[in-house]
Amino acid sequence: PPQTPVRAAMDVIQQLKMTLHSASDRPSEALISYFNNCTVNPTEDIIKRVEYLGNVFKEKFAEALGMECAEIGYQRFNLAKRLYFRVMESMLKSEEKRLSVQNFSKLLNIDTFHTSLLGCSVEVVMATYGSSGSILQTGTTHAETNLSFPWILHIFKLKAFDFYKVIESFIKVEPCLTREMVKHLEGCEHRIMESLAWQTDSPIFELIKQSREQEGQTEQPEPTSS
Amino acid sequence: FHDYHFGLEENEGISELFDCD
Repeated sequence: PPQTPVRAAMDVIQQLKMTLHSASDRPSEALISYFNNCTVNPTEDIIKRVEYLGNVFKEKFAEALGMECAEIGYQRFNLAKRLYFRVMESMLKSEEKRLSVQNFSKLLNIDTFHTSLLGCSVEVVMATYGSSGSILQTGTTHAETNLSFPWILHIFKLKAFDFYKVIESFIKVEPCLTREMVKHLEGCEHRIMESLAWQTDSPIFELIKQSREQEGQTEQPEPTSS
Repeated sequence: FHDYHFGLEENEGISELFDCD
């Protein structure tokens, strides 16, 4: 059939569903093996975190769109959860190849890493449906455009700078992202770099401070500039 | 990856970004 805007939008959603249909909504054997290789096994924390953030997401989704949309929120999060585990596995395989190590205990026990990765997965799912909203007008999608980035940062209480850290690796290891989705994630990066990362409570200021202190230990101090 | 601009160096990855190197 001829390609129309409606068909293109539906194809993008269908493609996401097809990709994630074969993915599991729980850690795969390969992931469990990575978890077991850790000095501190992160499995329990990972499962609890996903459950907690899933409840937060579903509650906020229904709050924004109405209780009649609670089931849709459940479906959206379920897709995001599958994407999260799929991308995590690919990231770890890529890191194993690059670093020749199998113990990722430190990374896998960092809360912000997981919350950012799950947040990015949610954003991909929401943007896939949201971008089709103006075309398909299925009833919920119009309202869902209000739930686009940076909505996920607010509901997951996630710092923009931490979210920024996962985007590039996410794009590198997930081959099924469409051109439009890569552009969308790049747009999120730009918003973070241009404004969101510079908000008062951003961790970027502590990093700059630490960086200056390290420089100060190895180099002659420079005159203070305005 | 289309026109996406990668900022990480060849020898950098997610581990370095979360300070795990």
